[in-house]
Amino acid sequence: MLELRLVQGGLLKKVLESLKDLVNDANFDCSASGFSLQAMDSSHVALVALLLRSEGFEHYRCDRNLSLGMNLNNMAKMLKCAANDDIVTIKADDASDSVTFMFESPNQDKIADFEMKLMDIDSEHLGIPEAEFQAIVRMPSAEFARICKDLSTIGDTVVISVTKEGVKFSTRGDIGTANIVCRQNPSIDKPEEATIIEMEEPVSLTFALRYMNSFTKATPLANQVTISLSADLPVVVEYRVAEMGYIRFYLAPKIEE
Amino acid sequence: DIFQRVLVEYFDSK
Repeated sequence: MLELRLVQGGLLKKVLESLKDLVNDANFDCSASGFSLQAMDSSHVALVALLLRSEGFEHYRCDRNLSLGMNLNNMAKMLKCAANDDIVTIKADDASDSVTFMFESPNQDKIADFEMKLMDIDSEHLGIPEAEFQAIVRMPSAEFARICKDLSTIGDTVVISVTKEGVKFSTRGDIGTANIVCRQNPSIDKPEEATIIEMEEPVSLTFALRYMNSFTKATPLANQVTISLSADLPVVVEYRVAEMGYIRFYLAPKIEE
Repeated sequence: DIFQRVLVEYFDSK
């Protein structure tokens, strides 16, 4: 028996909106520690890892580990039927082939339940070790989204370079080139507007903008995004999900050969 | 030429 009650139901709506274009079908893994997901896009270039810790739920009951295979587009369709301030409860029986989403309005005057069929999904799980990164950039998520969107009108790839001067996003295309430099800005009064760069060594990596743009669908979840870079390792683009967890996107770099 | 790598070149399958 699984029963997860999330008062901030709007968070789950935002999580699904940020996943559904990258991944079609995925297994949500439920255990005593939380509700998580790891899935790759169809070309196995990008991966998303989601964790919502059990403490973040108002009520969290998970009698035994369960894996719920869901079509993310269909799940997003159902969650779109919840209001942003609704309380969302996810329910499933151990042997059931369906999951129920219950939406309650904050004053309890409207209660809806939507039942969705589960799927058997044969997914590949990757072991991702904790890594030390050469550079970690924390910046406003809206600024990062704007940069990715702007650069993708000019080129297909972005070179992200971190030096002690700042972080530079560069692209080139048929019509020309573009460089955007963001300097460190601690913004003590408004921490959500800060740009903080922790650099062990300068690093420069090339990525497909199409995927970066897809990751920025998570912008409504968090004011800040963290971009972790190391030479010849996938970049990690992380958005915190309130106080309860994170959504991390991994993208393999492009390599010149 | 620039080649796009895949994630299994970095992370092992569990």
